[in-house]
Amino acid sequence: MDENKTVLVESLIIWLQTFNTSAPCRTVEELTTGAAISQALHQIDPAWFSDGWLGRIKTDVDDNWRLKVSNLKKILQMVVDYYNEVLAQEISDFPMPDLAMVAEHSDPVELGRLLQLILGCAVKCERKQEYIQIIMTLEESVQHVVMTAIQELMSKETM
Amino acid sequence: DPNMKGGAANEGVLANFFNSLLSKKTGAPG
Repeated sequence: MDENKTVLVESLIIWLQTFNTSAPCRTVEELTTGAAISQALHQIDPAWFSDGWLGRIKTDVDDNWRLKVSNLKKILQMVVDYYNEVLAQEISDFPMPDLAMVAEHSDPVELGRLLQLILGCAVKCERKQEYIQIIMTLEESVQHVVMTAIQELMSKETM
Repeated sequence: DPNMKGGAANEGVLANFFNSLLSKKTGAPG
């Protein structure tokens, strides 16, 4: 696979692993269920990504891509609302991930887009200090990709 | 060693970026 297309997602998977989610978080395929992503969001802001919301994310989706899409839609909608309502930032200029491509084809580019939005939540939330300091402990090459991903997000957002 | 200099410069860029991010205000304005 084209290395340029996977570098973002690979680095963001390494970052996501710092949340030590109980759901597996090693490969693109494992993340397509949405389970690990939703658990990370629950850690980032448990008031917004609440227990009740987390409970609506199905964990036994196996290879059922429709259930995966359903989970991923719940995640993306809540993340977009988080930017708008909690962070007071519009991200309409940012290309939204194609969730069907993530669920059906484990598309690394589209998953990378989704993880980029999760990263934005972590570095802007109330406990951002904690998350930024963790990022600063990661390998330099990973930090570099994370920095570029944050810069891209920031260039697309409006207050 | 130019590689070492490059590495140190990169480290500085990363530290500057993340430190500036740390100092930014959090959440919604007002």
